[in-house]
Amino acid sequence: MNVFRFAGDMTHLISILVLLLKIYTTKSCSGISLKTQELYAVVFVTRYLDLVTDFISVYNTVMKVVFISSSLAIVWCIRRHKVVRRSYDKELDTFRHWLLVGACAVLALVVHEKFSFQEVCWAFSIYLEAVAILPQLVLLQRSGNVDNLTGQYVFFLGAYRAFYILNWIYRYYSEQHFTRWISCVSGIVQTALYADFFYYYFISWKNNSKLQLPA
Amino acid sequence: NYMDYDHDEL
Repeated sequence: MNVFRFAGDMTHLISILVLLLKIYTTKSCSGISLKTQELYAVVFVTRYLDLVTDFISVYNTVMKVVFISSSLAIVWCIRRHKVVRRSYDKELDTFRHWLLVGACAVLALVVHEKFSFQEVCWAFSIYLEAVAILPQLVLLQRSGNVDNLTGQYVFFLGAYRAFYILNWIYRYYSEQHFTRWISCVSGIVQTALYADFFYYYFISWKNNSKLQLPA
Repeated sequence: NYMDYDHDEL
């Protein structure tokens, strides 16, 4: 464990807490893409298959349980919660996210570290996480105004993988073996997808104005 | 030890 990875995990946790806070306090999921939340639930379930088979550390196990349970809870809230579901932007959240699932599944079958069920699922979840934010970014562009908590949610979600890139650089220079090309390349693509969001987020922060994403 | 474990990251 190094400071960059710990900062990344904490930033990731904060993004989930901000989203839960938004849904809990406003009893609304307006501006939140259900499709991105479903993709994240798939990402965590397929990545943490080793949750019950390999024990790495208490921290690792606790965080995996938190990520899986929170992503499933958020999907449930938006789909089933009698109050929250009413504010879901169904007509705006139309990204065909199952195409992303299919493309990542094919890519994982072709590019993986080892051809085993767990490794292919792991590569699939890494690729899927890189593009999981797309429905959310599309929804933000369509819905125009972005409320603070939603903007903060996306900001922290993007920042966490940037910390992971620093973690991979650190591990590259401090460890003999480095076999994380899949997660490294995918993480760079993932962070790059947030680039324009970070730009408009910085502008809105600097001008102390409402976050506006150009349609 | 787990440091050799390639997927010790979240």
